Amino acid sequence: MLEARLEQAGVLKKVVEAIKDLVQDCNFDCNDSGIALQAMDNSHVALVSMSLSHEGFSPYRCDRNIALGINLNSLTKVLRAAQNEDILTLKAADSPDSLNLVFENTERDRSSEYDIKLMDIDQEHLGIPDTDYSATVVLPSAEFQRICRDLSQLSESVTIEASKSSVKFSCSGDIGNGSVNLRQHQDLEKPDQSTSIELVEPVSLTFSLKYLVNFCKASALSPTVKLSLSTDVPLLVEYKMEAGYVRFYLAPKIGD
Amino acid sequence: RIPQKQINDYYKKK
Repeated sequence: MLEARLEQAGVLKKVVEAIKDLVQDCNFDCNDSGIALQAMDNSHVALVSMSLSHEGFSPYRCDRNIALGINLNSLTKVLRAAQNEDILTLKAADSPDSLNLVFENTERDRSSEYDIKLMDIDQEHLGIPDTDYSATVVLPSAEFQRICRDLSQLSESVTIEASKSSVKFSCSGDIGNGSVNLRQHQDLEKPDQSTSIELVEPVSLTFSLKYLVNFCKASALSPTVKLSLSTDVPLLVEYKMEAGYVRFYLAPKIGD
Repeated sequence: RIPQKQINDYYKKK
């Protein structure tokens, strides 16, 4: 059986909020190392991969591999009943028909209990190899969100160009064009506000802004986001959590 | 319009 207690329900709330507009139904794969999820969007252009390590739970117990097939809309409805600071306990049997969720406030004088019906989801898993990317950019997640939102007003796609000292986001559309250039800089007082670039070779790739705007719904998970780019490889957009991550992979546009 | 590739073109089924 699965029994996993999360100190802050807000973590799961934010994870689900981050991915629910990209995928509707998905398996939460539970085993002794933690809870993971991999799913593609309907058009197979983007893929989300989420991991919550057992270290993020206390206690965590899962003796066998259990796949929890969940409709994320249903899970969102139930998680709305949890405060961010509530303690959340997930429970499921070995071959479960439902997932049990208990929310307790920090004073422990209120507890709410919900069960969500599970579904059988036949999901294909893709093997994602370790990749040495040509460029890795770390920037504030709020900054990335603003750039994607602003450029999406002008165009369907954005070109991301990483060079040694800067990263440029540019687009062109019917009403005109726009670009945002971020220079590598270190903010010693507020490290989360820094922009860092690790470059093996310069790279320039074009991506759909619709998906990037969607990925930015994960901004609440982390103050920074990491973009990893290589020519003719999907973009990796990673939000790190205390004991896990949400990663998005986005296939590039071609013929640019 | 710029053509869009799919994730399956890069990563294969496990």
